Parts: sequence; C-alpha cells; structure tokens
Amino acid sequence: VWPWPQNISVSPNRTFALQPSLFHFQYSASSAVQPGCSVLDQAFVRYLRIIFGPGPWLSPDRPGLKQ
Amino acid sequence: TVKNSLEVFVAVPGCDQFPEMNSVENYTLTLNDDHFILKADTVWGALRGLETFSQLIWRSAEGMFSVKWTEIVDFPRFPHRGLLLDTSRHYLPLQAILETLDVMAYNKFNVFHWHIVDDPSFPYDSVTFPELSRKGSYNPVTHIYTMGDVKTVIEYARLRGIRVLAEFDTPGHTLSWGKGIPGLLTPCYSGTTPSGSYGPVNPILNRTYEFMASFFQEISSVFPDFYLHLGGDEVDFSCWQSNPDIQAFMKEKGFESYEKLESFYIQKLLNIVSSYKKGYLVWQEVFDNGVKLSPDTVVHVWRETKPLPYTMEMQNITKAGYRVLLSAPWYLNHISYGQDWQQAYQVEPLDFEGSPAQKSLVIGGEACMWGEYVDVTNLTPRLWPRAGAVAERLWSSQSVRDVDLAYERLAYFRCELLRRGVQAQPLYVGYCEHEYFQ
Repeated sequence: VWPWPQNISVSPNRTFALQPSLFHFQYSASSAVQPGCSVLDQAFVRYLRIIFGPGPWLSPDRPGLKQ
Repeated sequence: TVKNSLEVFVAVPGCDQFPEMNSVENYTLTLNDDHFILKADTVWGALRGLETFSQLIWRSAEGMFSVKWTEIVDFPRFPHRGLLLDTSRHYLPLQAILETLDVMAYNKFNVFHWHIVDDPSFPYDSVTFPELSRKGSYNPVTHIYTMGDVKTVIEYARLRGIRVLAEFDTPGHTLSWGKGIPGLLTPCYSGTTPSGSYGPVNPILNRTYEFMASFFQEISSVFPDFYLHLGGDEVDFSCWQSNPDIQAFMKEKGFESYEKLESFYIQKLLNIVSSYKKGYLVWQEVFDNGVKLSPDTVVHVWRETKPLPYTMEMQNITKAGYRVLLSAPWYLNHISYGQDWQQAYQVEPLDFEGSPAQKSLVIGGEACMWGEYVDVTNLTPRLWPRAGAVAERLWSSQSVRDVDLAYERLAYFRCELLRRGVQAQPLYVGYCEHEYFQ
C-alpha cells in the first residue's frame, strides 16, 4: 500500500477470493450516507474498474465455466 | 472463501459539500471472515479507504483476484497534502489536469494547487475581464481554461476528495496580465524616459486596487475553497526603482525600502481578499518583508537555502505564530540522474528547532511541478512516482522512513500505476507484470 497506513495487520495465511462479476460495494444500512451520494456512487464505479479492469466479466455460475 | 461485497459505513451525513482544510479523512478497513467493512467519519475518509482497498487486491497469473485478511486503522499525518501544477509556462490540456487529479487520489494527495497564470501566459478566461486571456494567453481559442473547464476541474477534484487551491500571484509574475489591462503594470524607465518595458503591478494607483477588487470578487466566487493563494514572491524592484512616479510616492509615504512598498501593496490586497470572506496563503517573502498578516494566514516556504535554510525559515514563521506549508525541498521539476525520489522521501517537515506548539503549526506541504521545462509530453513521468515520495511523507507516520522498504513498495506501486494507465517512470532496473499499454 502506498502511502503506508498508520496501522496495518495482515494475516498472510488467510485469503479471500473475489469474483469480478459479482463483487460490489454497498452502503451499510446504518450509514449516514446512502445511494444517491455522488461522491461515493461514482467512486464505487471507478474503483470496480480500477480493481477488476473494464470487463466484461463472465459469471462463475455460467454452465461449463470453471472458476 | 469467496467475498463479494465491501460494506461502506459513513458516520457523518453530507455528500454535496467540498472538502476543506479540516475535513476528517480517517478510516478503518476490516477484511475478515465475518465481514468486509470500510468505516469512515466522512465521505472523504471513505474515499481514502476505497483507494487502500483497491491496492490490497492481488491478481494471480491465472486471473484470480484475492485479498488477504487485513485490519487497517488509518489517518493522515498532515491535513494539507498538495501538488502544484504551473499552467502558465506551458499550457496543460484539461485532460492532463484531470489525469493528474486521478493519480493524486491514488497517492492520497488532497490539494491541487493551481498556479494558473504567471508572466508567460494568462490562460484563465475571466468573465469580468475577458481581455486578460484574450490578449494574455498563448492562444485565446485553444490555450485557455474556460469557466466550464474550471468548473470541471473543481468537480472532478471534489469527487476525489481534492481541494482546488487557485493561485493568482501578484505583484510580480504578472507580465501576461498587463497585455489585457493597460495601466496595471509599472512602466520601467531608462533614465528619464519610459523604456517600453513593464515591471510588477503598479502599487501607487487607486485604479490598481479597483481592478484587484473586481477581479478577486470573481475569483472568490468561482473557486469555492476558503483559501486563495495570493503569491507575493520574487518581486523585482529594479523597475519600481527606475520609475520617477514610484520614487515620488515613496518619498511622500516615507517608505525607505522597496520591501515597504511591496508590503503596502500586499496589505491592501489582503484586505480586499479578506473582505470576500476568504483566507489566504502567501509565499514566504511576504512574511520575510514584515507584512501584517491576519492570524489565520498560511505562509508557504519555497526557498531551499537562501536567504535562510528552509528549516530556519520554518522556525521563524512558526515562532511568529503563523501556520506554515513546506515546498522548498520538493521542487520535483528539478531532476537529476539516479534515484532522486529518495531525497524527497528523506525530508522531515518537523526537523527544525521549535516548541511542540510551533511544530503543530506545520499543516503539511506541497510537491511542486513548475513548468519552464514541463508540458503535457513529460508531465506525468516526471511527476510519478517521484511525487509519491512526498505523498507518503505527508500521509504516513513520522516513523515510516526506511528507504529500502520504501523502494520495494514504491516500485510495486509504480507498476500498479502503469496497470492503471499512468506513464510513471521507472525507479531503477526492473520490470512490471503489466507494462504500460496505451
């Protein structure tokens, strides 16, 4: 990570997989800002593209397609 | 385990406002078995957390995306983490500015210092004084920033949590202003006759201040940030010295030095800008020359060694009780062979003699990219990843300063910039999995 965070702990042995076709950002139900907040709505779109690229991403549920 | 969402929680409502100097940018990011959650006080903190999240994700050679169990508690060390672009020495196309804002956000910079006009050109297309850009820009059709362009930059920056700090530098650095506003600049003399050349803004005429009042009224409404940068650096006194009207004015006022005359001008300008409920930043000469400043003024240190080493200047400014911003060691337009990012990285902004109260007046710093030898062809590689060194110094803890560890991470981050489509230059020998591809 750049710039380095103030406090960070990482467990090297615990890894989670992300599926580009299914991954999304969502507002917490108790968050003070909700859909319609332009700053975050647009950031969610931007960061999906930054993380996964422009796509399109095939669904892992598609028959015959191995994850 | 597959995780398919990141939950985002923001504590404080508000989405339509602009980021400010004291906006809170802290966040926590938790990626564990129970949940993936990003918590922040404000949307600006959430933006910083999203950027961090994006950097944690790995892509395997087979195309799998994964992220490790992670806990992050993060906040910036300094509230003002800026980058200066100079759009007068060379015109920078709008797209180049927007791309720079993108990369600033990747580095958690939060202030775009727009040194928009200077001696060579006046690309800001003023509504009140359209002649300024019509006559002062390189090309009044193709090389200007229209009101629409300016608003685009401001909104693009806002959506990335970046403030736009506009600088209109006077009384020096104003040759381009004189083309559109006859009588604004001081006529220089050769002996007893005008030489045909012009110097700084003419400080002895009432109409100068009438113009400044109208001009800064527009600027105050166009740029929403509370602060404006009013410059005040490098005033060449030789033209004032040559002009008999200036000499008579100084005699009448009892001014013994040209610093006093400059102070007279700056004082009147500061009063004008204050009347529009704006705060201001000034370059260090304004403080050095003893101009009376309001207590909330920010003094911007840019001179590295003369007249004082910048650490002594920081000491003096904070001793006088003013907040200070550091740029002197971060002139990234200066280049040299080798890994010169390391010099920028090793700077410690609080490395001067002073009390804890003085140190608390250091609000941050800015990397500067002056434009004498920089245009759109070399802006991005000269800036990145070198400006990243400044970004980490201003965001991360004071204790994060191991150059070898930084090299590993910055080299990796530079590869990530290439993957994101940024033409960041290499730090040294090596390669990236994703080389730059247009």
